[in-house]
Amino acid sequence: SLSDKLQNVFQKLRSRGGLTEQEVNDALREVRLVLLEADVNYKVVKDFVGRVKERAIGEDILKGLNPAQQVIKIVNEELVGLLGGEQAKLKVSDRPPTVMMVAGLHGAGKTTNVAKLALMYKKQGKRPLLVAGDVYRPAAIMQLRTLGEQIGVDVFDIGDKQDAVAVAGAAMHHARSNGNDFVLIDVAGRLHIDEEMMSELKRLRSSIDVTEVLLVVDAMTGQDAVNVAQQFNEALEIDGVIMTKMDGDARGGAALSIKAVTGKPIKLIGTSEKMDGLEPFYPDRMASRILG
Amino acid sequence: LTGRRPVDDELFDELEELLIQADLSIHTSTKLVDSLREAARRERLKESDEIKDRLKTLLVQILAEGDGHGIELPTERPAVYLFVGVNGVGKTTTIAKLAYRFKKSGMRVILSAADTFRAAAIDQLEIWANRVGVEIIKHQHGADPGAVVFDSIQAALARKADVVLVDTAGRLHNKTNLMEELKKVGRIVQKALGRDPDEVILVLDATTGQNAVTQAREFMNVVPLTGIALSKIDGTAKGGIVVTIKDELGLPIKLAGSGEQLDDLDDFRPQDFVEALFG
Ligand SMILES: Nc1nc2c(ncn2[C@@H]2O[C@H](COP(=O)(O)OP(=O)(O)OP(=O)(O)O)[C@@H](O)[C@H]2O)c(=O)[nH]1
Ligand SMILES: Nc1nc2c(ncn2[C@@H]2O[C@H](COP(=O)(O)OP(=O)(O)OP(=O)(O)O)[C@@H](O)[C@H]2O)c(=O)[nH]1
Ligand SMILES: [Mg+2]
Ligand SMILES: [Mg+2]
Repeated sequence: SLSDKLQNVFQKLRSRGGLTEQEVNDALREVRLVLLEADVNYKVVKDFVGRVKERAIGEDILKGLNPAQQVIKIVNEELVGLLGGEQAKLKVSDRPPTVMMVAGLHGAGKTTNVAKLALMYKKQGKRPLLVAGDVYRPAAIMQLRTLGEQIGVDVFDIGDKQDAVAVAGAAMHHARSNGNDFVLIDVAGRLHIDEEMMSELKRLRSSIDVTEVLLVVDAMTGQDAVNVAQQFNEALEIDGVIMTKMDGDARGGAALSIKAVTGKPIKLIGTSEKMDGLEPFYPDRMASRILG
Repeated sequence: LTGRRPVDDELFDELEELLIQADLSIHTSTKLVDSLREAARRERLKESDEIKDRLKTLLVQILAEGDGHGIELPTERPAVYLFVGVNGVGKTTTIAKLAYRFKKSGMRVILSAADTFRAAAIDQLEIWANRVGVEIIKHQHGADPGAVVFDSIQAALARKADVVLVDTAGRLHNKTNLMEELKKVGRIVQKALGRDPDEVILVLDATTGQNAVTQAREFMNVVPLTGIALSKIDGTAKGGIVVTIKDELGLPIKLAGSGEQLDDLDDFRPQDFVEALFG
């Protein structure tokens, strides 16, 4: 663990006071390695370690009694602070319905997790409507229909011969006449470098009044997380992130990279394939997971 | 990293940074850069281009070394290929692409819809079967995947099919019960065929970071993996973790998926891959 590694670095210290520059750098090197192993982006790690160093030196802790514990404390505080400090809530429109849209790379978990969101709102006594906006992937509409049936939430679709913006427009009419207060839109997976598909997302966002855009990201995403998050954020101005497959054992450093680079909070995590596998994101738990 | 520059620590640091940002593990990245430093010292390499080329050579060597790189059908028929991996990586789509390749070369292909769990998984594979023009063996949603596989192999034997491509449900490798289920599917293939599956392909998403190594290790523990299909290389992620996997586990990378359509599948080419790392 990072704690053991830092204890190793500092253990020769116990018999004398104060740290050498070398020992500070050795400690920071361990922090850097832990974060890189956890898939935190290289540049984000560099900035982060720089901040830790500033605080470590600034707080003069390195002359203190247990420098390892004090460095860990700083690392943890910085990490939790960067990850969002406290829980970030989903937006609610002051002019119903609240419209939420998921977006993200192929296979990230959009369809599965937008259905989980629908169940969450249903359990809160709301009247959610799922919208099958993926008109490309084979059986995508069928997939959302099946999940909708499982959880007892209506799924709106007009087939896969119409484009996504037409689907969304028709869905809004349906929602208004049907009294749905939450409209949750599933869309196709796409690459952030696919101009045509990114423009579809922009058109979706502008054609209907979307309250919340959630970027769906796989917890096992590596260094590329920053590129993806940056591009989706620039195109759409995302409101938050759902990090999926957190029931795996990926450390999830992408969460730190994404927050650091976009400033947008992780709001929810996917913790199973089942429809009840959606939980709030807790920065302190994520910090521990990233540090291993 | 372009143009001529001195062979110094800054160059080596930047090369290490490039590797790490490509998702090679720290261990692999450091090891490779250390060999470069050693080579530079020993051979008195003075040109930064020489260093870069040496690194490319080292990477290609790791990736190209050993056997098992192609997708070649065995002499026994039907050949049975199992596709495994965590959720959402591209197993079903990769199978569709490989079915298309085999069908074009005149083979009789059967798709085995052994993902009986995920919503509309069977529907998805069936649409692909229809588009490619190949047969599909499926049971109802919720059926035992082993029974589907057994049935598929029996059908392939009866119809003298050339190859059976088995789609399995995505599963996280830390879920013991799901890994046990996969082990059982592997055993059923053995019993039905009288030998191991001819290929057991781990599909890895190119956007995956260090967790891909754990995925490879854990899947290797339950089924006899023969290689990797690296999907979604048409994105911006480099997929460099396959270098670490090849180096540490010896698993060859056989295929690369570069899009969502049937013809977006190629044999993995180490040279092209390494060029793209530096691209
Ligand atoms: N274990 C686990 N699996 C998940 C989670 N979220 C989604 N999945 C699985 O991940 C796979 C992909 O999920 P989808 O919902 O189809 O992903 P998608 O983003 O809609 O995919 P595309 O529409 O093709 O872009 C499926 O097998 C899901 O069951 C999660 O939190 N945990
Ligand atoms: N851009 C791109 N997308 C791909 C590639 N391979 C698969 N996909 C997409 O990735 C998504 C998931 O593909 P699937 O084939 O359903 O993945 P899977 O592993 O079978 O997923 P589960 O069965 O849910 O575990 C789909 O949207 C595919 O179109 C690829 O090489 N490039
Ligand atoms: Mg989907
Ligand atoms: Mg599948």
